[in-house]
Amino acid sequence: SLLRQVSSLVRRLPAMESEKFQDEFLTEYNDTLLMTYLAV
Amino acid sequence: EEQVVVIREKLAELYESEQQWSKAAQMLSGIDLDSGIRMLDDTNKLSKCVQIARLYLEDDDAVNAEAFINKASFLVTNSNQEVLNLQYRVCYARILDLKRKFLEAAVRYYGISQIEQRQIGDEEIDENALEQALSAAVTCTILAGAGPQRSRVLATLYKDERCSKLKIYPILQKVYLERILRKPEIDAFAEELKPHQKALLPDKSTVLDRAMIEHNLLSATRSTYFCSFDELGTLLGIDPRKAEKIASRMICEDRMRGSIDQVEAVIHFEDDSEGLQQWDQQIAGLCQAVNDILDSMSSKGI
Amino acid sequence: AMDEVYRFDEVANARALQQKPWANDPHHYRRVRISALALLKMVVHARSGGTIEIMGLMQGKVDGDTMVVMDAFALPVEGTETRVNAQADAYEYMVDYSTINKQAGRLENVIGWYHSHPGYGCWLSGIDVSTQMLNQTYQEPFLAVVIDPTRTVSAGKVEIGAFRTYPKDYKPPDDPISEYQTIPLNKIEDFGVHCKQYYPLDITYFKSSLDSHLLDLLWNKYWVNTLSSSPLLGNRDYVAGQIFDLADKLEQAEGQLAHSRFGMLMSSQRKKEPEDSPLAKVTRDSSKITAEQVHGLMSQVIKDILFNSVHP
Repeated sequence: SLLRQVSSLVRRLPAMESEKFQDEFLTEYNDTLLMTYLAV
Repeated sequence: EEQVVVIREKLAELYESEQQWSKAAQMLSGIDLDSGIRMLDDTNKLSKCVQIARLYLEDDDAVNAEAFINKASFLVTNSNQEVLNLQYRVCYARILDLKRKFLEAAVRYYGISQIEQRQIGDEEIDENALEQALSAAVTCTILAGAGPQRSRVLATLYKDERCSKLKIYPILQKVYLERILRKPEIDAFAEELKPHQKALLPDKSTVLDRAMIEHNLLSATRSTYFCSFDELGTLLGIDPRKAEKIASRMICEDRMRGSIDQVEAVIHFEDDSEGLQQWDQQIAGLCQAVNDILDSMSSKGI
Repeated sequence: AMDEVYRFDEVANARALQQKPWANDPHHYRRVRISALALLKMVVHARSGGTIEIMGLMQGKVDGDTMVVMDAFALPVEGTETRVNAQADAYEYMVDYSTINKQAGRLENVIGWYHSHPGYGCWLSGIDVSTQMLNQTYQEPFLAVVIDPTRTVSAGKVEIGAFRTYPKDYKPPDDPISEYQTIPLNKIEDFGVHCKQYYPLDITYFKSSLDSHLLDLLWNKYWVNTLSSSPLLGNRDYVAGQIFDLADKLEQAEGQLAHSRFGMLMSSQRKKEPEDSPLAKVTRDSSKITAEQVHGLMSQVIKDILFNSVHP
């Protein structure tokens, strides 16, 4: 039963794989880097 | 006029003793509360209005009861008679329930269930009555139209620990967690409902049917991105065209986010929450799963 | 030994209060020890207020030059920055609460008040100073604690300050040394005018053996919550406000620079240390905001590597 639990956990990865998420993630990444650059 | 009033009141008492509620109410409603000859104070007027409304409600006559409760609304704000105020609140909640304004009724029932005093005037408030009010609140919330307003009330009820002791709790939990409800569960819930809550609507479905279909439709949006109407109809146990109608109404009323492609006969569900928020929710689930595995391992001595 | 502090010696406490050490030395109390329970309650209360200031009272005792806060309770008042002695609305509640609390075994008296400054730092405003001076006139020993729940989230640690005011017209021998903190432009004047009327106390924390055990049990929830939350998401409005404020301060600093270039700066301002110049302060504020954002981004990137880069 433990192995089944582990297998089920592994199958839930990756946690998120959608275009919408990628867009939001990279936008946030870029925003923060831009802010850092401006601050510097 | 005084004598007529006395006769009316006596007759009403007799009708009440014979459980002819509507007749008793009609007898009392003939009394002119705003008569210039007999000056009644506001408390008396309020008492009469509430009494008449209660009598009509015994026969489930929401229309007439509402007329008198509306009259009472003008008088209750200035009243400091706690028993009367409570009776007014209960009547109002029941009227909303009968008129199928389930969400508003639920909020009022919930307010009543939270009364802290156990003695108001000469009346004792027993725990069973409060539990009944709470149960009524849960029932009305489940029957209310699915959407963000209902979700808020569901959250309040679900987090109230008194609800976990109610018989109706398992279905509340499922509705709150937006899980699909199966037929046996719906039938079990239907057994607890009052006649007006199982009434037929113009489109030949019952109030319960509509509430359950809308709930299951919203639950489906949590697990799929899009779905054909045939599949949706199968999931909900209804005709695909009916599923399309219900979905389109919910989208128009802003209770569900999505779009319908009538040519392809497909509905696309949109999610309100941001991708990043969803990601965090997924991570929380994953971490919880890791925790559970570790707990299992340590309980097995690994 | 770690639970010894939880014992309340009524006689010893009464004796300590009878001596009134604060009357001779306005600086007598220099330290505060806050229990884990009190801290949790105050922070949760502050956070629950959102952007609205909340207020509550603390119960505890004194121990030499240390004030010990054992517990805290919320008061049913809000918006404490708009009137002096906002707690006057809650006197009845305070009396009832204290009476019932003693019956429940919490023997310590009220030893201070706490309130929140959502997003604008831990310091005492003019109204706070007036309130605390009033408290110190009639209710000594009394402490003022300020919590910033918004900065707590963005900084990842509790932003808290403990203060006591000086008596009126008292001149402290030297400037109190306090950690630099960003003050929004619309609060700077209020901060500056009154900052010399009070001094900060050093804060330490303590917990009982039971608290330690319970906190250990909560560890699992803590690490899950940490990984599944993002300070970048949660505090967007606050960060936007900070950047707006920074822009305003930058404009102000720019204006002052222009004046100095043309030699129009007043002699008093020319004497300012370079670190205290408006531009230096703006630079520090900007670095702080950026550092917090970068920390938030780092956690997002690490989560992406951990949870998104595995493909079975």
